[in-house]
Amino acid sequence: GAVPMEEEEDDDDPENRIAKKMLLEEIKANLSSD
Amino acid sequence: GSFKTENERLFAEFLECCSRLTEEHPEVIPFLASRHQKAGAEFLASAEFRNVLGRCLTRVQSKRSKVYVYINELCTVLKAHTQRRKLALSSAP
Repeated sequence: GAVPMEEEEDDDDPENRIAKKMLLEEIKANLSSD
Repeated sequence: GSFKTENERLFAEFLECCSRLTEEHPEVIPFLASRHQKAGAEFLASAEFRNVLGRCLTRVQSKRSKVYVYINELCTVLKAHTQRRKLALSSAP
């Protein structure tokens, strides 16, 4: 049968973690400025 | 030629791909979509945008663990090409 490919590891990557933080902060700043 | 239709398809594909990977933060996709809406029509139909989109899409499909890096990259590019309000520049001599 098919082998399931589950990779839930987006917090494992430091570069991804920083990008996520930056993005969420920008979204928050945008919401509050509206 | 214009890449408008192709870019719209690629962007929709990117959004769909990312929405599955950012379920924990549902505000990310609408934010990316609003950045896209605010970008200039000329840029959205450009080969430059097609290249960025194609690269981000290929990368997110092969490295899902960096999804926010690619979303951030695309947001930055779209922000840089946000349609500006018409400035009262006097071009007439």
